[in-house]
Amino acid sequence: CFCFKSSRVDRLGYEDPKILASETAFTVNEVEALYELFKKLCSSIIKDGLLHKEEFQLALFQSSSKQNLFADRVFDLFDVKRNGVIEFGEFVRSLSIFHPRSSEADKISFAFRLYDLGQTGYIERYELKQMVSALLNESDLDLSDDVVESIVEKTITEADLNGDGRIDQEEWKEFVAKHPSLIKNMTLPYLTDITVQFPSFVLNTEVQD
Amino acid sequence: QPVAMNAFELISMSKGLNLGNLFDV
Repeated sequence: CFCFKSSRVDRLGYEDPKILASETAFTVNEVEALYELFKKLCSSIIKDGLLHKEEFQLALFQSSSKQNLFADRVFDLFDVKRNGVIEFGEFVRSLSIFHPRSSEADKISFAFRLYDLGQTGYIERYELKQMVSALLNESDLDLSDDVVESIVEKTITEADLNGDGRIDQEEWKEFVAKHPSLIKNMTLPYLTDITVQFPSFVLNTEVQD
Repeated sequence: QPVAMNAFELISMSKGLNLGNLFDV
């Protein structure tokens, strides 16, 4: 038993599931099941127990080289230590925001940080245009620059309540309240089912929820 | 219709924001 526990704790970035469960929306068994998923994700290319951007992209797009502005933003926000990799603890704490049990306020705040590309505390007009252009590049949609400008302008006009030409956190909250579908992708119903999807966690579990 | 959407509705369609794909391993 001692050797078994020791080998798990020695793994890079591994954290005690009980501690992670106490800090997140997950139960201990859900954290353990997430570890089964994490091990698969982070052994796809580099196999060092850490999730690299190429492995993250491979899981999202079935391609390790596909550049995507939004995947980059998600990766960077998950990588709280900003050391270029996602450790297991970072993975669990960030994914917890996407849990159906997590608060809407946390989801709204995370989405704001995602879209605040320059991390200035505001979603600027040029950032919004950059994101719409990025979306068009990855999709089959073909909109003229005039149409994109018009969509961005209309959105800023509706969201920018104090008229300073950009969107702050309070304005973002108001905008999401009017358009709740904007944070739909911030909830992953799958997360409540994670122990069913990765049942092999029972081989290593230390508790039963 | 994309033209009728606001900018954030368009952006939220990105595959990079669909983390559900992480679980298809």
